[in-house]
Amino acid sequence: EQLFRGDQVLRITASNEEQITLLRVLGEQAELQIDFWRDLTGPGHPADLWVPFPSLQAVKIFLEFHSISYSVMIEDVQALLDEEKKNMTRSRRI
Amino acid sequence: QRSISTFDFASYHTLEEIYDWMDMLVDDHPNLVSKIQIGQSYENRPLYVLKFSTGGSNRPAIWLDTGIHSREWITQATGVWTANKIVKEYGQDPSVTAILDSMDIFFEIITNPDGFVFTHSSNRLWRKTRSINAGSSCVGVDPNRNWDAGFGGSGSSSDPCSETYRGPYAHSESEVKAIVDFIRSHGNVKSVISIHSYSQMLLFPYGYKRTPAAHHQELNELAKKAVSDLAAMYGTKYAYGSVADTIYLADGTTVDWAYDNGVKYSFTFELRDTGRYGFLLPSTQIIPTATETWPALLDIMVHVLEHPY
Repeated sequence: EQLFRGDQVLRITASNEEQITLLRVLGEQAELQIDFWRDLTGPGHPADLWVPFPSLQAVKIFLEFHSISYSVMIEDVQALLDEEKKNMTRSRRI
Repeated sequence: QRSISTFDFASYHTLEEIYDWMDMLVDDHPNLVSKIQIGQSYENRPLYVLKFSTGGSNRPAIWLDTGIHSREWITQATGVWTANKIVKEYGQDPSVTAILDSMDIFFEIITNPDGFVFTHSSNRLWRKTRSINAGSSCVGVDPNRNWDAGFGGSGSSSDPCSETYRGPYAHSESEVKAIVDFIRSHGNVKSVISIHSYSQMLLFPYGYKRTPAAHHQELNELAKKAVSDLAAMYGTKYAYGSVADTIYLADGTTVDWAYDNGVKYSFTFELRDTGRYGFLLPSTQIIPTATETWPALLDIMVHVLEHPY
């Protein structure tokens, strides 16, 4: 089973086309293993980016260096998955 | 003892539980619902479609599918709730009754069963099919980039490791080919509604080109009404429009294939996003999501009934 301990999902809002281009370049860096859960559409529209824990630092530095605004939508993906699993088990028991 | 009355619609379920529930639904409503197998997945799981029909032969039909992207669990859960709702409302709600008195509804609730099982066993965040790609260690094809509608262009990838890998050729995925063969052999499908999550949108062709569809205005008006009725329930705001105008150019998608194959009322939903959970929407959101989606679905289905072509 693949675990997602410490992985985060960032909600990113690009303010202009230049930032969108930068984010697309970021997304193409295969070694970061990031995944746009909700894709980039246009300036002002939120995009959600799943970032594995080992890539978090690099991604956040990139976003801050380019003044791209973001917030942490999911603090720890695995914590949410654990909660989901617990709920499923409980409901099955009931 | 199996019983449909004890099924918990407010919880997420495994493939086996959902397939068992489908059998119970058919057992409980043999004159309204039947189960058809339209093919097999890559890993040889049956691809089941529920057929809602009150009789007749080759009636005009509406196709619904949920869960082509396996990790979008709210979608399959909404599918289960919706299938149950159709049964409950037939004979009660005049719109549902009118639709089913002259049309059939085909509903594929688990469109990507291999991926769905994988999300339960190994990787909750798996999106694609589970087919092996020759020459690559990466598994799976994005089944919503695999359709023969502008296949191979923008918004899809030729890299098997990408989440939007389009596959080696159009309809390479048995899950996609089964639907293509079914809709083509049926020959009288008037509407295709493919349901995804999350980003709160109701979209229609085209995605592979910016040219407006021939019926753009009608589809746009219908989408506008549907999202307005959806919002009336809990205030959830949906965007609507063509795929290309509303999100981005995306080739090889279900709705474009359907439209290019003569299915005028082709739509794709992106269900609700709370801005907090992404694909991990808690199960407490299932009923509200399904409930608010229902009037929008009904708007489309009623429009299809009232605008024969």
